[in-house]
Amino acid sequence: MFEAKLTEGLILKKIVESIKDIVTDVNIDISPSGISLQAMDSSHVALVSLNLSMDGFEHYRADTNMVLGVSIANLAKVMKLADNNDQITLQADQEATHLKIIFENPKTERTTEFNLNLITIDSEHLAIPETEYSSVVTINSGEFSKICKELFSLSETVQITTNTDYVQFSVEGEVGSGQVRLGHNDSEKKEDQTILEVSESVQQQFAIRYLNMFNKASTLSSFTRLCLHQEQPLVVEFKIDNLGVLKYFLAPKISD
Amino acid sequence: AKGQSSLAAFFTKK
Repeated sequence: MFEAKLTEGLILKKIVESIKDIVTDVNIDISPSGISLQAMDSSHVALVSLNLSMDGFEHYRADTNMVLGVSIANLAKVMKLADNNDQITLQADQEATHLKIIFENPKTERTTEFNLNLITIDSEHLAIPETEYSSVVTINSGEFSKICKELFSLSETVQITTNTDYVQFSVEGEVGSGQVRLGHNDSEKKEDQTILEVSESVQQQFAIRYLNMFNKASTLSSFTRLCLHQEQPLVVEFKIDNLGVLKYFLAPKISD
Repeated sequence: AKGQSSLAAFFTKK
């Protein structure tokens, strides 16, 4: 038996919105300590990894490990039934054929229930190597979103360069070439901060289209953390306060 | 020219 109640249901709604353009069918792993999922996009360029700790739920109970196969597109449709102020409860029996989703608004006394049919998904789990990222950039999530969005109108690809002084996002396209450079900024206004932790400089290129999809999660977190290593995919990380973390992995563009 | 690499080149199957 699995049951989890999230007081701030909007968070779950935002998570689903943040992954639905990247992955279609997903196995949700339920364990006594929390909820997680890992899934790749169909082209195997991007991977979504979500970890939610039981501590962030108002109520959490999972007797055993369970795998719930869910169509994210259908889950997103169901989530549309939720009001932004609703509490959300997820329920599934052992050997479940459906996931029961309950939306409750204690103020308006409105309750919505939906039994989402589960599906069997033959997905492979990837082992992501423990990596010590040589460059970690923490940047306001709204600002990073805006940079990616505007650069995408100029080029399909962005080159990210890090060094101890700045992180640089540069593009080169038919329109011309240019870059946005952000220096280390630990100003008093926390939201303006850009924190650079660079032990080794990195220069890699990425498809901006994917970054724009990841940035849908910027509503979940004030800051985006970019973890880079010259020989590894980029990690774009959004911490969800008191609940867990949503990470996206993106394979770099490489010379043919 | 740059081509898009795959995550399979970096991560192994469990």
